[in-house]
Amino acid sequence: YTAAESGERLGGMVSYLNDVSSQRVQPQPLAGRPQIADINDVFGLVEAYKQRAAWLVVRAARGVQSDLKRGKRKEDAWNKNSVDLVRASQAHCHYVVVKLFADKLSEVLDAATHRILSSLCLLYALHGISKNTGDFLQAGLLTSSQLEHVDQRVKDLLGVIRPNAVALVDAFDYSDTQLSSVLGRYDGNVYENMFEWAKKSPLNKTQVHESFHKYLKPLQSKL
Amino acid sequence: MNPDLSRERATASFNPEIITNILDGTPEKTHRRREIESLVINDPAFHNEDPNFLSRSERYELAIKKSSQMVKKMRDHGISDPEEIYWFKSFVHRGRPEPLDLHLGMFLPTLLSQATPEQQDRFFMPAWNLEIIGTYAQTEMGHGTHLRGLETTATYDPSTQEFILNSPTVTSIKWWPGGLGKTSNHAVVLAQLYTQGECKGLQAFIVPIRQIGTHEPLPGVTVGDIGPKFGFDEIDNGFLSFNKFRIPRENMLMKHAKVEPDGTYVKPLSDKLTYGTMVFIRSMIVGDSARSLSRACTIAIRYSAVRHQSEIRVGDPEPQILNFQTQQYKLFPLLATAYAFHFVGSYMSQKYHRITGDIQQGNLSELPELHAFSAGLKAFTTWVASTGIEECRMACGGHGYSRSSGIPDIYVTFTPACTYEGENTVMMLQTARFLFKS
Repeated sequence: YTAAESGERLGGMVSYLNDVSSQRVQPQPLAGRPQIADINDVFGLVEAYKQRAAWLVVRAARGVQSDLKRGKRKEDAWNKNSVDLVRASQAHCHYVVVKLFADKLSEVLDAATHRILSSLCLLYALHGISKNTGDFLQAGLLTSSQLEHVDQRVKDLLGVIRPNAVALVDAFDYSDTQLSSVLGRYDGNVYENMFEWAKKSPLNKTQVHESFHKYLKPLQSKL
Repeated sequence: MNPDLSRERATASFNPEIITNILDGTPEKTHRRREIESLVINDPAFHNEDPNFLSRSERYELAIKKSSQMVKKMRDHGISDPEEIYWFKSFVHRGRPEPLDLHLGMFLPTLLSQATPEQQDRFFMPAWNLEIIGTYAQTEMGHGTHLRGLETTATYDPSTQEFILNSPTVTSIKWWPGGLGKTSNHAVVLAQLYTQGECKGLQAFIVPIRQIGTHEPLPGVTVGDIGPKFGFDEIDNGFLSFNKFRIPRENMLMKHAKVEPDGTYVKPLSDKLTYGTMVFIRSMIVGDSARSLSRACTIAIRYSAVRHQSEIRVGDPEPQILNFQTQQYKLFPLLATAYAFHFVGSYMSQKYHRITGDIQQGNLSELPELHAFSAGLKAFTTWVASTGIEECRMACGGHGYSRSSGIPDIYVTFTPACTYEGENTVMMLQTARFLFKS
């Protein structure tokens, strides 16, 4: 932020901070100009995540700077703004994850695979927005009516994923041995195997556990 | 085959095999990964009882037994590619940690990246052949992520050309390293270097801690197991303290920083170089976030397709719980997240290998961003995955609480990732520092 503010050109995943110097990133909402045109356009959503990250970085950085201007020591200014700094980092990481997911789609050649992965990516991006509405609203990236569309779209996507859910986890390709789970068995024969598993419990080595004779039975004879 | 699952698989609009290939990177990698898995699954040496039914000591012993056979079998099969070693280990130990994790994952790589050629001649082959079993002792009882706060000291004595290792306080006792309590006979110890009356900061030393042969702790060394934990039953996380324990000057890892026989300290090219191993481990942890969350999703989603309960339309048969929107809303965003993290994990390891290549050429320009990048993403993905695994467990109802579901094991094995290799809040502030500086 400091380098970009002083006019340095940044590369890599933080290049979006270059907008800081051109003052296009404002801590206050941009009145009446939501930046997401189409909530189904995943690359538009990536842009929104980027703006949200930039907005939170600017806000945290200016918090530190204003404390420095008020004469606070650097370490104290840093500590006093660390909750906002962590939020800014989280927003940065969230942006990186959404961006890498969207970028990956362009490598997928098979049409059916591209379709289902695109739905997953859209769900991930929209669900992330619906879980962090405060940031997106305060940064002026979405209107509250758009938010309703986002929530509705998330529910629609659940329906799209539903018929593919089992195949999507099959694709992770975990063998039963690796998964070590009765509930998650590939063949789905859960209940029979749960019963078999339980029978192997060490407590079942004998029909009557020794503690009965050692404690319960003596107790019963006394009461 | 359960008819519900058969039907689910018949209605998919895509071929899972194509996605498996994408997740592995190439069809050839999928093939090789499955080949390695079948080596393990079909090997009677790895047919063991269910650890859920064993005591902690029995679990540790079983893990040592499996690790001993694992090392031998890897040699027999000629498995040496790091990624294939990772797969083999994961199949043998079913994704659970094992006592040689730090020997293979930290001790050997540290020798490769921070030892001089002479030191490698002395230590590497014995370590490769497990005559030397090492761990990586950095964290102390009272000090974790903030390395400058570590208290263990290594004071150079020019008259004998030795370092004197000491644990001056209780809080300076090394605490947590895996394999330290009972397994290892050496450790890379991180200590504050004092020479010619000055502190020169953190340095790494190769320290023998047990007698080779008898495995007894050496005089001046106190070592043991830190006791039961939330999980990690297979691992002897240990404690280690020194009482003026002497090691030769040649035991300080001197590829970067040096101490001359008369005690003169020679600075390294860049103190960032010791971050190399840390960045490697963090990029692996991002991959682990994806793998652990995707396992939990696999269990919860398959089970939700099998379990029938309650009703949506009065009088109809009980529906699959996966047909309830609320169940979908719990699980499908997590499924999407598991995919997202898979792609981040593979991007990070590609970036790590590319940038370390640059570093070999002496180009350090991208190291600060990679360091900040890996810290933030390690924190972000492990926090989300940890809570996500717990959500999957609860989405399985009461049965999710049984060890038979497998999810409690996934959770207790994975959730330490939020604190080890750097506590997550501290990681996030490291990224914030980079963002602020940028």
